Amino acid sequence: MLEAKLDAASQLKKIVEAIRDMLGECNIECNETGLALQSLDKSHIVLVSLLLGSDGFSEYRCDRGVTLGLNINSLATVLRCANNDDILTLRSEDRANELILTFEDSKADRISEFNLRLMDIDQEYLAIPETEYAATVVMSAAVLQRTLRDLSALSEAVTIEIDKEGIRFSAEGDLGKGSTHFKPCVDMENAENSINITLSEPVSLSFNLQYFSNITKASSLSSTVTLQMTAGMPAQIEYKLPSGHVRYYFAPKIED
Amino acid sequence: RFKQKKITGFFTMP
Repeated sequence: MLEAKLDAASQLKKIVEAIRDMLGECNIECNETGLALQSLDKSHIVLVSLLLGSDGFSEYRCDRGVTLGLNINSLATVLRCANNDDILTLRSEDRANELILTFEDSKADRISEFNLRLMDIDQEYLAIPETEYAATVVMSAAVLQRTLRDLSALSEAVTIEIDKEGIRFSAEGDLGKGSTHFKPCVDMENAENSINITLSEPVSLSFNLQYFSNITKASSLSSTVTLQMTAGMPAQIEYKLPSGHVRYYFAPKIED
Repeated sequence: RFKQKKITGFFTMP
């Protein structure tokens, strides 16, 4: 059986909000090390990989592997009934057909319980190759989100170029073109505003901005984001969690 | 011109 407790429901609410627009139904695999999810978005352009280590929970118990087949939007609907600072417990018996969620306020004078029906989901799992990326950029998650939002007013696509001078985002559409360039920098006072670039060779890739904007909904999970790119390959975009991560593998647009 | 690739074109099923 699974029993996992979080001190603040907001932790799970934010994670689910970060993935719900892309995913429909998917399996969450639970074992003694934690919860894991791997799922393709509906159009197979983004692969979402979520890891929630058992250390990230205030209490965690899962003696035997449990697969939770869930509709992510149903989970989001139920989580909306929890206050952000509620204590949240997830429970599921072995081979059960439901996930039980309880939300308690800190004084424990209110307890809500919801049972979410589980589904048998036939899911494809992809092997993600171990990759040494040509460029790795660590930057503010909020700045990335803002930059992409600005450029989405111009075009459906953004081109990202990374070289030793910095990272450049550009877009071109009917009304004209625009770009934002960030130089590598260290901000001693606000470390999350630093831009760190590690590079073995310069890279340039283009991506759909609608999908990118869905990915950056994870910005509430972490102050920084790690963007990794290699020419002609999917980008890896990672938001670190206190114990685990939300990772997106994002297929580029490639010139025919 | 630019064509949207799918993730399944890069990663395979084990």
